[in-house]
Amino acid sequence: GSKQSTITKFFSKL
Amino acid sequence: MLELRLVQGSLLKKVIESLKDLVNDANFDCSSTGFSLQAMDSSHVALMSLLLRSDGFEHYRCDHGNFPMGMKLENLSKILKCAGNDDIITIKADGPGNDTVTFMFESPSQEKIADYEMKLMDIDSEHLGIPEAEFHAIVRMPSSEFARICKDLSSIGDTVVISVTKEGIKFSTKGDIGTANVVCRQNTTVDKPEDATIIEMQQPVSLTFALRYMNSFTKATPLSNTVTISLSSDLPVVVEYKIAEMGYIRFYLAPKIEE
Repeated sequence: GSKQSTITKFFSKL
Repeated sequence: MLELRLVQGSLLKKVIESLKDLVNDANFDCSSTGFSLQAMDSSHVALMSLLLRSDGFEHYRCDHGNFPMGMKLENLSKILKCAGNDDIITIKADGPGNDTVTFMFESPSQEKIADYEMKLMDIDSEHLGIPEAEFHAIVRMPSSEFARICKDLSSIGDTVVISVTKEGIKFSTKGDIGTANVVCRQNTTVDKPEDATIIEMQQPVSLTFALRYMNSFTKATPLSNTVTISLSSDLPVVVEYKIAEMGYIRFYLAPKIEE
């Protein structure tokens, strides 16, 4: 199966 | 003092309709660049980025540097539904420290003028840095076609595999009742440029996404005849709708990753 990743895994907080 | 006059008020109505199912509340930022918003859905799977450039407004005054205005989108939507499609919309606020914003709606003939005041909210929002990316594939296609495909596939499955190869862009899904594949080939021999499908591919790419989010993004279809889908194998997809003469709304969606 596949798992939903999140945006914060790719883009960091400013 | 903030005063923004948008002659094509329907653009703002359409923008909020495209966001309100994914975003509960958000800070709208007003700066010399323009009126903008960055927000994530509550699960942090999708990120929305809106820009309405200052020069797209008939009148744009924003004296306070960066001035965030926290709004509940459901409430904003209720108010903007009171504006006619042809109305001119003016957004007014006194500046930081003031807790209301006023929306003024003027009919094109100026015979009806309405104002609605809405309470602002304090919202803790975290801004994310979106890196400049080199995409493996960028596809521009008619926005109505993309919306149709997302809707059709979601009656079969919950996820869509988007693959770009030399052959074209392929949308695939599978579910309990079976499977579906839709391939759109590059097509530039069209009467109207907005009907074209243009595929720029550096290398083949294939990613899996939740269809529920893609379907939500297509609520922005009334904003633009075309949509641009930018894919890289290790990044969220970017689904962009240009807003005529003014800016864009971009939806970033994190992929599903094999465990």
